[in-house]
Amino acid sequence: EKDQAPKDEL
Amino acid sequence: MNIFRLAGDMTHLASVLVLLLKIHTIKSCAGISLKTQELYALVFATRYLDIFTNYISFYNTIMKLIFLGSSFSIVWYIKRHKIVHRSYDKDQDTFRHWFIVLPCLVLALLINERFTFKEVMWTFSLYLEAVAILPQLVLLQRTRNIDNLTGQYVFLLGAYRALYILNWIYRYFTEDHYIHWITWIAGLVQTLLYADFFYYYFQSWKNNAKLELPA
Repeated sequence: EKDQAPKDEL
Repeated sequence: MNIFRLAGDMTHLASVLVLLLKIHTIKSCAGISLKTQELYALVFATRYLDIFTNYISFYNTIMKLIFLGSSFSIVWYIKRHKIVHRSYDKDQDTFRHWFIVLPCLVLALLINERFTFKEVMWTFSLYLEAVAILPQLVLLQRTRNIDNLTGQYVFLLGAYRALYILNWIYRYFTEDHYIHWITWIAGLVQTLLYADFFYYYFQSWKNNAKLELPA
């Protein structure tokens, strides 16, 4: 099950 | 974190250091667009709203603080520092903020992943970052003698974006997540804006000639 990629970028 | 992401962040950091070196050591901001710098300060202020509420890693927090601190201090230097301010090409740096900020805000209100304040601000920061380099590119085109540090600053910024795209491609194949389409498209537009500059940058490098952008 796919989920939204975490916003861990700058 | 993959190698492309780290290289991208380090290139971004290097671009900021090159600009600070020029401003702090040489006490000059000649050829640097204050408009672009103000837009970047706005980009980071709106993107990192969750800096103290959403902890990701020590690295992440430190880098956010660096980008916030450096962007606002660069703006301060150009506007308020007695000596640095004198070298500012005010008459050449004529791009209007509102032509950039307003469309980005409208677009963020219309196209976003979720209609909440933080989410719209995050989306706005992505759209704004994509086009924030435009005043700088216009100023470069008007500048007869682009000095090495200014050329390197813009090159490093472009390289940072290109590396981020490689990072997304890598993540696409190694992670099992939905894609943030807004991030991809805004990032792609942003990188394409550098294509012309890259062309002339490599030409000047190959021919060992001074960098000059045709009007």
